[in-house]
Amino acid sequence: MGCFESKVRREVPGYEDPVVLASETAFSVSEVEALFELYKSISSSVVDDGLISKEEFQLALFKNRKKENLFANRIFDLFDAKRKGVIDFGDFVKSLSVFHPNAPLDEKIDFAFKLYDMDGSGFIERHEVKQMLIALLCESEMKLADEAIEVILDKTFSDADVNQDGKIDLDEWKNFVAKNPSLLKIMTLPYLRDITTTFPSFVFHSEVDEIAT
Amino acid sequence: ITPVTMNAFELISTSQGLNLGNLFEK
Repeated sequence: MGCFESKVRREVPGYEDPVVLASETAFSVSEVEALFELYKSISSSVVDDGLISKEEFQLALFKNRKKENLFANRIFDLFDAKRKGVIDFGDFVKSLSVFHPNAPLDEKIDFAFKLYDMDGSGFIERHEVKQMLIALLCESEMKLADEAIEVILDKTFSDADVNQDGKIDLDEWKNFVAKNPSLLKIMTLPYLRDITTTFPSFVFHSEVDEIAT
Repeated sequence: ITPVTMNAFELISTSQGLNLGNLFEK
């Protein structure tokens, strides 16, 4: 049974050795094994090709494969580290690791910066923050006058853009989140601390013993 | 608290699209 299971795993595109992934992330080997169960479920939800498409990612997040969401798109793009248009298992584990309670704070700060630096210019620009605010308002069906949006943007950039050049660089972002730590709450998933309890089924598929021998 | 007293990132971080916890719900 172990051999059969191993063969199945190696046939999954992007499958990486759990021992190697554990050494590169905040997860233990058994936690990587548990994440593989979650990964298999998500990656086979629309097309069973062993890769997570954007549609499958949206389905897992919203239980609705057609729901378009700017922020989910940004998260997907960052998880798709190899820029292949899909998330493979290695990408999935390494990206989720950033959200582990024990992951280094610097990794969380960098990830959040990239999330908001939508065009990858190296700066979070006012038009990007405005676009995200408008997307949030649409998502939550909140209405806010244009003037109110501009007031929020003025306040945000007055607080974060210390050199007042109209854009937030990485150093400014680091200072800003140090003063506003609640902004990084979204970068930690408490679930990840005890994932083997969340996915007990991994126990029946674990390769940990055979790797150890 | 009115939204205009908050900074944009506080508001943005409330987006459902940023809540990866949903990935773990069956």
